[in-house]
Amino acid sequence: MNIFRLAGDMTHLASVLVLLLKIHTIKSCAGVSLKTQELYVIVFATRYLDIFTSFVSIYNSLMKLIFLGSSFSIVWYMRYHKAVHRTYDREQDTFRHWFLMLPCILLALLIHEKFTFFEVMWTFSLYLEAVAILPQLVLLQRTRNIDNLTGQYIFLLGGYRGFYILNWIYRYFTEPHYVHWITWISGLVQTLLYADFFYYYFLSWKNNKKLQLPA
Amino acid sequence: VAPDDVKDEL
Repeated sequence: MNIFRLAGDMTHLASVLVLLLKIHTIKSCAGVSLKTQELYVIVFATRYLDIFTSFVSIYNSLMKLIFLGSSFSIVWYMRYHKAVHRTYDREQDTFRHWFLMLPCILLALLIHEKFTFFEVMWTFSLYLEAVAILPQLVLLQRTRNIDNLTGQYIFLLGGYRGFYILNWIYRYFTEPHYVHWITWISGLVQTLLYADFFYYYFLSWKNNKKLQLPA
Repeated sequence: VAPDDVKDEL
């Protein structure tokens, strides 16, 4: 464990807590894409298949349970909780996210480190996570007003993978044979997808204005 | 140390 990875995990945890806070306290999911949340459930479900078979550390297992539990409960809230579901704008959140999964599955079957069930599922979860934010970013372009909590949620979610990139660089230089091109490239693509969001988020913060992505 | 193939990252 290094500080970059710890910072990444804490930033990821913060993003999930901000979203849960928003949904649980103000009972609103306005501006939040259910499609992205459903993709994240699949990302974690396919990433943590080994949660009961391989034990790395208490921290690792605890964080896996937190990410699994929070992503499932966010989807549950947005789908089945009456008050929250009412604030979900279904008309705008129309990204065909199931079509995102197909290329990820195909790519995982083609490009992976080992052709085993676990490894292919794990690779699939990496590819899917890289593009999981797309429905949310599309929804953001459509809904003009972005409330602070949603903006913070996306900012933290994008930032965590950026810390992971620093972690991969650190591990590359400190651990012999630590080379994982698949993880690195999908992590880089994932972070780059946030580039324009980060730009407008920074501008809104600098000019102290409401965050607005151009149409 | 976790052997190489064990995923130690989240």
